[in-house]
Amino acid sequence: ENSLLRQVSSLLRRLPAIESEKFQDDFL
Amino acid sequence: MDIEQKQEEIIQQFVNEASNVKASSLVTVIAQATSHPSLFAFSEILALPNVTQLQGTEHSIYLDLLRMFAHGTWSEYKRNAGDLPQLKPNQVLKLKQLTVLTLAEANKVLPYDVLMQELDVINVRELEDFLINECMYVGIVRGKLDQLRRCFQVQFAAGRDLRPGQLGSMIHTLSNWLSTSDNLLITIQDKIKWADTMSELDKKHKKEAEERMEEVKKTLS
Amino acid sequence: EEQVLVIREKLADLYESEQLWSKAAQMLSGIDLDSGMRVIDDKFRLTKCVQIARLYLEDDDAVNAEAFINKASFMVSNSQHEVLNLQYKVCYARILDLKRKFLEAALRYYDISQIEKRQIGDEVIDEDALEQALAAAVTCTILAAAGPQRSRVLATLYKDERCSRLKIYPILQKVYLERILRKPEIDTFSEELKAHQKALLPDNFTVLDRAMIEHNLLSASKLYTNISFDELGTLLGIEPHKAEKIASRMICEDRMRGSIDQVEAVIHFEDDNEELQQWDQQIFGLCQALNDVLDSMAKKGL
Repeated sequence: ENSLLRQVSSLLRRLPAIESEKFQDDFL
Repeated sequence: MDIEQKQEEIIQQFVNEASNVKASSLVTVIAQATSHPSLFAFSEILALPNVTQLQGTEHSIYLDLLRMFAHGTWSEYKRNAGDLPQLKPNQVLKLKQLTVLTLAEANKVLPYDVLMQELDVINVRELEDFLINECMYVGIVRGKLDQLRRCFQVQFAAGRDLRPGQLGSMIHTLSNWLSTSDNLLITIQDKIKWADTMSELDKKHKKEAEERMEEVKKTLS
Repeated sequence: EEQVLVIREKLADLYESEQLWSKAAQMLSGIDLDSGMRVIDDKFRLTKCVQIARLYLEDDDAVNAEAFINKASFMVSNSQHEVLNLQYKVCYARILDLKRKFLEAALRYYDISQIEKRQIGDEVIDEDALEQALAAAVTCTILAAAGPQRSRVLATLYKDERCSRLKIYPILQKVYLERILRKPEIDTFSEELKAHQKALLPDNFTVLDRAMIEHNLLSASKLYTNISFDELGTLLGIEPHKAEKIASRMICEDRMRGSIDQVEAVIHFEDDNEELQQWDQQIFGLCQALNDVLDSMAKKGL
């Protein structure tokens, strides 16, 4: 199912959900 | 995912068309598919037997073109332009849109310099107008333009057709995600248990303290 | 008084036939509607007030028209005359429009456009009139100051499938989707506007300018984390200082989040959410996308 594979590929690209120094500080 | 829903019907339309025509007419179908403003997926058409049979015929450059639209980028097209058909403006536009999707696969922060080079764009205004009008407003990507840091922060990018070999790394990423999630759930459960235990201990300690206080009160009285 | 009334009405008819609307209105305004000398029923009073207001509105004279509509408002609630009531509503909407109370005007125009009856008294309500009211509602909503209530009205109009047939629909769609409107689109929209909707405001912006720049600034804030005013000016098709002026006012009025670095001539559009909330949003979006994939798999029987 190519459409599904494209959807999963797009989904995985959203990982990690967020990555930025500011986030690290706020997260800590 | 709404880009997938939008193009589902269009894919089906071209698959039906391509399934029932001879090689010479396939060329037209491929040209139409690679020009359609709302189509960004080509592997379904590529998978058709009569399309793969173009290999080795006089029309095989159209099969190569379809592969370029399924997996390639604008730079790759330029490097192989001699062996591929001349592109019309809306095909160029589409290949550049697909290039942004490929770039977004590797990074979530796309530097303007990389984008300008890959898309043959000469200034920031033109690049940002392209990203706004031809990518974000079309719905293939979502994100924020950061002029000070000269980069495009991608929040969502539609998936391109999978290149051979990509499936393995996807399965690997999914497995990692799964085990990370499992571990996270276990950790959370441990924390909950720890919290329950601690609260039991606190309650017990509190009860003992109150009993001791009662005793002392009795003794005093 | 009776004779005076008859003469005034005759003269007003003559002025009206000459399209001297304000003169006709002034002529009728001289009728003493509150005279104790004779019995005047409310219907007559209401009819005259609405008629005078309509005449003044033919000359876009909102001030005088409003005086008579305000008088009429005390009587209209008891009036059973649907034609008169409808005319009152139209006058009221037009006065709000002329006074640039665009959002209130839009709500009233929209209310008028939803009339179901096609015949009220001997007045036929034709589709064109309703379509005009709907288009006026869309125009006024677009011209209204950006904010949550305008967004709600935009959503209502965008979802009203009658709007998709309006010439103004492409603009409505872009405004609802918070997309940047480019100069050619704004010029097209401008051709549909009435004079007062393009009038110059005290701060030297036209009503249209302000509405469009505010809309485009909010749209840009959805696309950019920061942008230089030069680039913003190019993007919006206006001088950079105009963009800065309106942006600073919107930030002060808390209608847009952000900060302006005048030294660097850059505007920073702050995301409403802190990083952690953005993280939550991204996780939410991720889970939503995962569900979509699972739904697709279920649909395909996988």
